[in-house]
Amino acid sequence: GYMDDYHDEL
Amino acid sequence: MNIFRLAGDMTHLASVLVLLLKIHTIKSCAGVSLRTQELYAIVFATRYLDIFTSFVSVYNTFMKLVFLGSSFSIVWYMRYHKAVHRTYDREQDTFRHWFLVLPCLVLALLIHEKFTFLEVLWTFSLYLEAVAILPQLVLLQRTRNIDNLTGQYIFLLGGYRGLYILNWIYRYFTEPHFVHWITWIAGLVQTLLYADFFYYYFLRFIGGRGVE
Repeated sequence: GYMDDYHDEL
Repeated sequence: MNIFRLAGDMTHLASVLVLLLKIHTIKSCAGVSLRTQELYAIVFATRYLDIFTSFVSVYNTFMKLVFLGSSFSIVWYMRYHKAVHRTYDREQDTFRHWFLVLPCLVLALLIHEKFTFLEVLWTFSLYLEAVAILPQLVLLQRTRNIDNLTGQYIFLLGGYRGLYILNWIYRYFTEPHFVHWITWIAGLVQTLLYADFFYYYFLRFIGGRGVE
């Protein structure tokens, strides 16, 4: 989904 | 994960390890801005709030804990450890860094991708990180000469977000819908703030002398 693939960076 | 982002994370990790090495082994924080360290502790505290709610990978969680732990322990060392605190240059480290926090918070409330508590704080952490190095760069101007460890620390810290920019370019071309202007612009501003430092760093580095 949008949220997790986006906030997968540090 | 791609090679640019891995290189970026490793460069970031190296920067905090160099600083911890300097502070823990030679018990000195000469030339290091406590205010920048405090801003970075806030950056990680507001960026990694989702550490308990959304699990991405073991690597992701591990690195978040490392960055949170190192930034807060560096602030603790510089504030409360007797020997280290003595080497802190309080008179020169005077950049009003709290003046950076409010505008970043206001900007995050105005410009964000989703208006949720976590997302606004996450966006705030991006804006704050972009300017968090300013107290350190001002201190650098004042103290003129710095030791190599501090120079390496700043170089690695500046380089990691530059590698992230390559990561964003890579992801833009390999993943459909990967468009995040806020992250990209904040990352670009952050990296450009180091331009002046990089110039002098490479001049000295090539000259083989310390960073002046």
